[in-house]
Amino acid sequence: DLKAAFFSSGWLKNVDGIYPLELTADFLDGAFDKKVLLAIQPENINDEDFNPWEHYVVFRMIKGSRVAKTTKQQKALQDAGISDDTWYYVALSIPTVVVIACVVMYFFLYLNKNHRDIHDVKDFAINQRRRVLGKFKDFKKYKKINNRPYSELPTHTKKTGKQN
Amino acid sequence: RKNIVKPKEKTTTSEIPKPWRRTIYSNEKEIVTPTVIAGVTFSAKPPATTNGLEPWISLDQSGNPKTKRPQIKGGKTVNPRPDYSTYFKSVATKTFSYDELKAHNMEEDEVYEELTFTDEDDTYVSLNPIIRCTPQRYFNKGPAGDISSEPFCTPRENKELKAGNTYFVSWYTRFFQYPDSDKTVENVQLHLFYLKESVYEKGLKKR
Repeated sequence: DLKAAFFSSGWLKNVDGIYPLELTADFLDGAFDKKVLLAIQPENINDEDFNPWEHYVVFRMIKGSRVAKTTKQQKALQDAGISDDTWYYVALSIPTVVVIACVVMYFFLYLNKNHRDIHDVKDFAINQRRRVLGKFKDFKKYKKINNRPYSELPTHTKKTGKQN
Repeated sequence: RKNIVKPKEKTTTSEIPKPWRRTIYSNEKEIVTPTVIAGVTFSAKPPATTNGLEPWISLDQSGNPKTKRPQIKGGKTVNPRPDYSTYFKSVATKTFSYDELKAHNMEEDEVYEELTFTDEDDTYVSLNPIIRCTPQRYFNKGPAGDISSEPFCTPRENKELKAGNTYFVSWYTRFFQYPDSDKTVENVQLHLFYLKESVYEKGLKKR
């Protein structure tokens, strides 16, 4: 009934047949969208007998999408030369620091190239690789041969009398 | 570097249309003050000469005003001004008996009824430039689309209306009449109610 109405236009001249309905944001009660029923009450029907579902239209009221445009304030700030593009500086500075660090490391290594001995590291890396094969004497198959890297080819020997 | 968006300068006329005077009902002088609502000027001074191609204002389905400019293309008028036929005329039936009419093909006891349409008083109605709502522009609503939207023409059912905007609600003025006479109701009131929606009705539409 009428008590549930959150907006009433007051009595309008019916002869106009038109009403400019201004939807304000507080109609939404903080929600993003609301389903709203628009009803019309002629003057010969009093408030108690009025049934909103008799002559009505249902529409959806939404807050509307907000486009992130440079608003007037931002534009005015930019015109005044105040621009808050700190993130520019951050975006630019990080790669610059990385590049400078690389260059410094390069020159540091280049200058120390004769004062450097990493054979232990190199050997360790190669041993790691050899570890895949392991030591020959450990191989069961080659246990009797002395460190021959190749497997022996089959040999066809003549049969001795004893074997006949 | 992001180019600064320079919106085009909107030509806004800050000038308020000036009041103008006219004579109504043959001898009564009146000062009319135009008002601008949502970009539409109501009670504007009519042009001195009319050629039927003056711009008029239509409403889209949500109730937004749209300016229409009639043009003559190929002998036909495109976007003509709305024609309300007899929706805003008051109809009277006049009966003629045989004695009054004496038609040669009329029986003696026959009665002839004639409908006469009288124009409405458009002294003030003509100041409204927006298209008026007539039963022709009703639409169907409801889940099955079988309920007429009478007396409303705008806004349409389930339209999305944005907060902060102004929409024109239009209804057929002669829809409400006093029960004991066919006089049109003088005043009406509009009300807005919240509707509770089931999750199903709300749907999963992403905001």
